[in-house]
Parts: sequence; C-alpha cells; structure tokens
Amino acid sequence: FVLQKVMPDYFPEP
Amino acid sequence: MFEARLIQSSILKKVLDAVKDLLNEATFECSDSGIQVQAMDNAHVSLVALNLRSDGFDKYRCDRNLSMGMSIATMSKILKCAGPEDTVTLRAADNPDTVAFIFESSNKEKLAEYEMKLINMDQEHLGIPETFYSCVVKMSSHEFARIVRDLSQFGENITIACTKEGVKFTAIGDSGSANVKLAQTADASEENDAVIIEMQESVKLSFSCRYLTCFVKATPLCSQVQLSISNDVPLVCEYKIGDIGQIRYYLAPKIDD
Repeated sequence: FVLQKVMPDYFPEP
Repeated sequence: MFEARLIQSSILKKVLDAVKDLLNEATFECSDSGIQVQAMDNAHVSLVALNLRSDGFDKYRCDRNLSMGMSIATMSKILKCAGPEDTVTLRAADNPDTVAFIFESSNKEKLAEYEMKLINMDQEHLGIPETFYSCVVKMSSHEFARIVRDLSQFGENITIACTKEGVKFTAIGDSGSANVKLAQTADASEENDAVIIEMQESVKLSFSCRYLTCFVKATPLCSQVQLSISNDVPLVCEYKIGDIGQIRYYLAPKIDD
C-alpha cells in the first residue's frame, strides 16, 4: 500500500 | 447571544475525548438548528463531522449564526475541570473573541467559569454528498474497538471484507497475521450485540490502524457503531450521541499500488 488519497479528492469544496 | 446548556457535561467530555487525538483545532458552527463541526486531521486523510441538534440541549439560544474556531486541546483541558454530574453551559456574545464554559454542580453550590480565546481559522468546508453504500454493518462498538485494538498489534492496516455471510477484519504484518470473522446475527434479539449487515455488493477495503484507533475513542458515546463501506470511497464510521446527534468519521481507503 503506497497510495492514499486525501479527503478533498473525494469531497471537493462546494 | 449564544447559549447552550447540557445537564450532563459527561456527553461533551466524551465528545472531546472522541476527537482530541485527531484534531488540533476546529470551527464550531452554531445556528438555530444546533452545533456542527467539520474538520480534517492534519494529513487530510480523515474527516470528523459532528452534529449536535439544538433540540437535544436542555437550553439553546442562538440569535445569529456563529463560527467559533476552538483549540481542541484547550477545550479538552477545560472539560476535564467539569465534574461528571455538573451541568455545562457554553456562552458567547454575537461577535465573540472568547467562549465561556460554565460548570454548575448538581447541588448548585459550586459554579466554575472558564473562558477560552477563539482562534481565527481558514475555513475549508467540504461538500459530502448523500452516498449510497454497498455495505452497512451495525455492530457492538465495544467489539469493534476490541478488534481494532487486537489487530493493530499485527499490522499497520486493517482490511475489512464484507459479504452477506459476515464481515472479516484482517491485519498482516512482519510478525504474522490476524483475522476476526463476525457472522451476521441470526436472531437479533440482543440488539446491541447483534451484527447486522445490509449488503448490495460485497466490498473489501484496507484502512490505516492509526486512524481507526482514533475513531474507537468514541466508543463510550454509544453501544453500537455503524460502518458504511463502498469500494473506492471513504469509510464512514458513525456513533450516535444519545438523543442529541452523531459523530461521523470518514477515512480514505488505502490504495493497492
């Protein structure tokens, strides 16, 4: 496991 | 004027215990409908969404919407000063520089007031869409905490695999491996201990033990935890907070290289 996206990748700012 | 009173300070103490390892600071959004917090950890890998509804408070008044940036460490220190049976009141002016925490003993003979300076924070508010999850697992929060604790000894990540038959937690490390399987409860009469799975599609995802260990600090808030999982989207780990609201933790899955 090397990759982990961050929250803004999943939930963009509206 | 903002004023919110809870008869039991223990609820707020438990909420702070449930976020203090993840967050340094957070903006508390206060409105007529209640108090909401949305904040990411420093690495932005996880997100905490806290909702405390105004009707769950014993007294609630919010004349105009407020955004109060608070140091979680300071707030936690202050709440440690409250007795478990004390009533807690949060109070702030309309354009506040500070927020007051007022603790009153149940016999009303001791009144303590702590004032905390607010922090100016850049607000980064993410839009979390309504999501339909492939698997929703309801289980004992104590059992989940125990599995996270036990498996964390064996690896940095826990893989959660959910099928109609049950849910399997696996950790693999240099020293060996561990897995725990929970079958769906056939007779869910003992509701709090039951394992209930609503599944559309089987899922298998891996998550960092470090974050899961922080999430299970919410265990004293609720005897049940709800895990919502879909492939390639963040896990949602939800604990109800009595009749007043809920805390949701979102965690980005590990991606196989």
